[in-house]
Amino acid sequence: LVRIQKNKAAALLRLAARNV
Amino acid sequence: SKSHSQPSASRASIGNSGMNETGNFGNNFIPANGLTVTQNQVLNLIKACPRPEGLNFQDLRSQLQHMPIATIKQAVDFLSNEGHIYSTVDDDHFKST
Repeated sequence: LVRIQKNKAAALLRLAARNV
Repeated sequence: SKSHSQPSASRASIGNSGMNETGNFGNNFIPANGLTVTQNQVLNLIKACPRPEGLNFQDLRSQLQHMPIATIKQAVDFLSNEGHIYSTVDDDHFKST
């Protein structure tokens, strides 16, 4: 579960970085 | 040669890297969201999967039989790099962000 949450958080950060 | 062009130059390189990557997939039609048709197909299948662990790579292959495995992998890698999808229980299961 921790792994999944970490991956999701990292993906959200990448997505956010692309949309700056 | 102009020193004040530095910030815009770095911004441009960020934008260009994304465009170059989409170009690598050999799909010249780019829809409104900036993804290729292939990338959209893969993303939509992953979005449509109701399972909590997400869609696995075998499912993608069986639902995109017309598509070479390498093409599917490229699309998955791209979507993952861009943050549209993330891996869950293992590196073969994906959910959309």
